[in-house]
Amino acid sequence: GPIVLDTYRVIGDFEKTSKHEITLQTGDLVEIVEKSTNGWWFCQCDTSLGWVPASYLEPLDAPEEPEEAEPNYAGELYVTTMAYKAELEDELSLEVDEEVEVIHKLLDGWWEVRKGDETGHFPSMFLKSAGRKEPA
Amino acid sequence: SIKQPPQNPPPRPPAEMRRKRA
Repeated sequence: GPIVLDTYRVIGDFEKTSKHEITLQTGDLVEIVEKSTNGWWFCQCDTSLGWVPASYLEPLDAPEEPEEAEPNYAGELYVTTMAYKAELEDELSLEVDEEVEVIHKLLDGWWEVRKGDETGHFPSMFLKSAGRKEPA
Repeated sequence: SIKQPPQNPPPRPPAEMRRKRA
């Protein structure tokens, strides 16, 4: 049968910053083709196809319905694959190869992580599970 | 390929959304 794609509404103007992204305006409707855990979603808007930030979208049908997994305060061990310097006060600065506990995997790709006594948001694309062995 | 997502972290949610979530 036909593939029915989820429709989302754009909640903020977004200007593309690379050629595989698409520019969006508040109120645009997009159909989601793929949801990547790094917070970039592949979608169609009119005749354009490209990546857009999940944080700029809300579900058309049930905007208040939580889609996210519940936080896991026990934490899940991950290791940073890139350094990142916090730009907002709710983010965490970390160097490469630091071990952190992921406590909330947010769909926008900015996971909540704990390092010692500090918690903050960190890009999920710079994290890999500590349980997974990388190929040599 | 176009199916490769961008290599940079996506922008944070618009400020209004962050306030709503907080």
